[in-house]
This record gives sequence, C-alpha cells and structure tokens, in this order.
Amino acid sequence: LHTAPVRGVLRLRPLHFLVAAGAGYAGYRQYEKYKEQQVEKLGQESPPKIASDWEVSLYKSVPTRLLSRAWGRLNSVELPNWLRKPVLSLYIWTFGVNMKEAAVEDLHHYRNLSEFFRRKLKPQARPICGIHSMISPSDGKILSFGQVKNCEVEQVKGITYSLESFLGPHANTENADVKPASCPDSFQKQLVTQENNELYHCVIYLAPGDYHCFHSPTDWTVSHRRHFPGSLMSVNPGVARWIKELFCHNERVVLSGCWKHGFFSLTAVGAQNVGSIRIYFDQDLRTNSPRYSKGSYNDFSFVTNNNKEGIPMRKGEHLGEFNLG
Amino acid sequence: STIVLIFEAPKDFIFYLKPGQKIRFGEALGSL
Repeated sequence: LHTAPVRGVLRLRPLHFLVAAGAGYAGYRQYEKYKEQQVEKLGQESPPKIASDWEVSLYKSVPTRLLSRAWGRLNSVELPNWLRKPVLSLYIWTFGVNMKEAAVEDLHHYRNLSEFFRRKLKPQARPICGIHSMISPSDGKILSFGQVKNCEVEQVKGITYSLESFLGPHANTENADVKPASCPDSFQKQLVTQENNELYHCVIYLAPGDYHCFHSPTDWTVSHRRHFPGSLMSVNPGVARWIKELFCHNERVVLSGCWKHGFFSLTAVGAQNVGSIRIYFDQDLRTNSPRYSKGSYNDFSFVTNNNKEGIPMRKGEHLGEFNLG
Repeated sequence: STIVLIFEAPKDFIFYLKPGQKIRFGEALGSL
C-alpha cells in the first residue's frame, strides 16, 4: 500500500474495507461460537445475550407498522390467474407449507398471498383431543411454559417479561370474576381467584408456514378484550431470546375471562409482516391502524346488561386469525 | 406471530410439553 499510487489505494479502499469487515465479523462469530462450545463442554448453559437499550430503541425506531401495512396492501392485490401458482408455490417451498392439509389445495383458488395466509384446514386434519381439558389453540412451536413466578413470565428460557406490562392494569369490570386479592400489591395474586391455585403460562410461536388461525384452547367465557397498539418486531425465537419484554413492545390483543378453575386469558401477539389480528366475534376490533398510537390500550367489555356472562367459547371453536399487514 | 396463554389452575396442573417441541392445533397442552 505504501508503494502503490494514491489513486490505486483510494480505488481499492471500499473493497479492503468490505473484506476486512467481513473477515472481522466472521472471526468474531467463530470466537463467540468457540466460547459457547467451551461453556457447554463445562456442562454450563451459555447466558442469553440480551439487546441493550439503544439496540431496542434503534429497532423500535424502524417504522415496522408502516412497512407491515404496506406489505399487507401489496399482498392484498389480486394476482392474475397465471401468476398465482408460481408466487404461492415459492411461498410454500420457502416455508414448508403442507398443502395436503389445506381445505382448498388448488392454488388458483387463492387470489393473493393474504388470502392464502389465512387458509383453512380440512376438518380431519386436526383432531381435537377429547381427554385433556386444555389443547393447543394453534399450530406452532412451544417457546416456554410453566408457572408464573414473581409477576414475571418467561418468553424463552431465562428471559422474562412483566406480567403487568403484558396484560395491563386490571380492567374496571364490576361483573368480572376477578375478586380483589388479599395482597393488593401483587398483580399476580389479584388474578388468582381461588386458594391453592397457581398462575401458569404457555407461549406458542407460529412460523410463517404454519396455519395462522387460532382456536379456543378450552371451554371458557371471554369477558374482556384489551388491544395494545405497538411495534411489530419479529417474534421468531432468535429475536425472542435477544429482546427482553419483546411481547410487551409488540401489538397484541388480550382476551380475558374465566374457565372452570378461575382466570383465563389468551393473547395474540402480532409480528413483523403479521400485524393484523382478527377476533371473529369482535367486529369493532381494528389492529395495526394508524389512528392508534403506541403505548396506549383500548378496552372492550363483552359483559353487558343483556349478556352478563360474556362470550362462551367451546374447546376447539374458531376464535380468530392473524393476517398479513 | 405468537399466542400466549396465561391462566389460573390448581397446583397439580401438568403440561404435556417439551420446550422447543412442535405442536398442532387440537393436541393436548395440559390437564389436571
């Protein structure tokens, strides 16, 4: 470089920079991998790497809601018949969709990707377990499950989020089945209505190729809906391991009520490109809408003078769906 | 997208799950 003409050095600089940056990053990744292997060899689990505040702020500053809406609009455009099969086949191939389970296997039937995304399944494709009281409400991957402890819920192993931030404060519902707890300081205790009961949680991640409708996991009554407009960061397991309180940042719809053992809630959390959540019995719900600002929430009670119980749901009954955009 | 269930149940509630496992709609999640 010392002996090269100045022009030549300047011309090569971007290439040098790219090669050096690439090699540096590859070296860093190898070093991180080596460190993880060493920790695993010692029989220890490597600590999760959590994003710093500025990394979260940077990610949140990306206009994910706007991009998601644009993506939704694009995918709602009716495709010409000749283009449907290649476009949808590419999606099927990329995300490993099993079309044999779909109620309609003919790809020409779906006018666009949005319609394909909310495809229904053949009735016999998902037999409902009749023995156990709680079933999976959707297809997906189990990220975490267990007891809620100290008002903290596990989003993935070792990374938690605040129960109160996630559900929001208690709704002022006169007819709700939530009794005031003996210890008013504990949000968790206020949710538990019966002695000797505990609070449990389960997180299911739906991959892009999965069936994206969800159903009632048990027999219960929905008394309240709370919609949190929020960011639309990716919720894939890698990001869930990286960003603490990810589910509290993202747009979500919390349905709460009661089942035979007390409090019950199901929350649909939106994600990058999948910002719209539809609840079939809730026609007023509008998610990923520019009229709502992040950080607020909108409540709706299903308990009215005419309907004192709320909305009864049977195990396996259609409850809602995720949509693109 | 993600579905999060939070619910109250007696102490002997058992999940029939393993972390990271694939699950389909309709399969057993847990019971007493």
